[in-house]
Amino acid sequence: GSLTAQDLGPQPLELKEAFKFFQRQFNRSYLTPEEHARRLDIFAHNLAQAQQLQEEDFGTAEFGVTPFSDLTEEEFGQLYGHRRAAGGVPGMGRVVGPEEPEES
Amino acid sequence: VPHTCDWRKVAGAISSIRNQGNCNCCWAMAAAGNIEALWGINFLKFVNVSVQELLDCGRCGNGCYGGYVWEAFLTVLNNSGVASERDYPFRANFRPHRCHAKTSNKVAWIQDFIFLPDNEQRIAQYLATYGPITVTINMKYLKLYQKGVIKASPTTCDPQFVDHSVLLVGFGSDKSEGMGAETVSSPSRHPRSTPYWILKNSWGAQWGEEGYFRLHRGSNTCGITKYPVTARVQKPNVKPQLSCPP
Repeated sequence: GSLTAQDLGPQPLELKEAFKFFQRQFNRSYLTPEEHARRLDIFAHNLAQAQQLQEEDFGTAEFGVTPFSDLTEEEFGQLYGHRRAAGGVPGMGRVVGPEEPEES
Repeated sequence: VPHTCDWRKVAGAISSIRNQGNCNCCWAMAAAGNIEALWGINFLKFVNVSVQELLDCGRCGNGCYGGYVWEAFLTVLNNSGVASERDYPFRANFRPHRCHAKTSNKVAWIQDFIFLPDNEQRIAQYLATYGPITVTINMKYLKLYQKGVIKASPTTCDPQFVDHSVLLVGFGSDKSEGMGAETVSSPSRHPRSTPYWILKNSWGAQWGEEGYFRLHRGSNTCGITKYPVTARVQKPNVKPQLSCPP
């Protein structure tokens, strides 16, 4: 069935199994039990997030466990985002269209 | 515009999926992929160009904190070309004053770069005729994406807030069972066609559809039409030797 944040409670068995499988699949290990527990929580949160994206999507996409399932949004944004463009493009604007390739 | 186009089917034209690791250099990897693909389909020269040179020699500096695709093109223009990945390998970090473009052998260069109109039909036409294009999108849906065609609304994926640069390498339509919006007038079940873009990411081949992902085509999903920009390696209007396979 679907795992959502509400009904996770103490970590259910299948969540732990899923997390073990994730660790094997993407070669993840954590130095301390505390870190492991924290990453498990983040993993559960991301599963719930994936469920929400699934409900929001109008296409045929599938969301779920990926190599980033143990990262928070902040960590993911720091590692894989493209921060500077978020502020827009200073003074660049549109330059040419295909039918005027002579301009550049 | 052909119905489908997939530059990945031209052997060697699209270089293998990269992994930016701990360095926010999607902009440099998208630009490098663009230049590699254009050299492949225009000159049948299949090269891997140096992302690290784009990072080290960019005017903005510290491209591991993010950057712009057009900055990468300007770097290649300023240096009159770019070295190979082999000669100037990727290190996933940035050090100031480490640029050694002057001593490296150039394996590719560009004539200039252009922005395309924010029109998906025109983008598809250009892509099919001249080759892959870099685009910058809102990456909200990508972190937990596994496969399939992402179709988001502007409220769930703001097309004005774009924060990730990738390479557009093709387009097609996905036939799947179910009632599509176009068929609402005839409730009987029959195949629904979902037009999509094929995009090359730089998060490794374990992510998505072997490193690629698909976005719905025709609805400016996640802002794909905001900054379509591509280098040019030939004089204007000169068509490549190869055309996009269906």
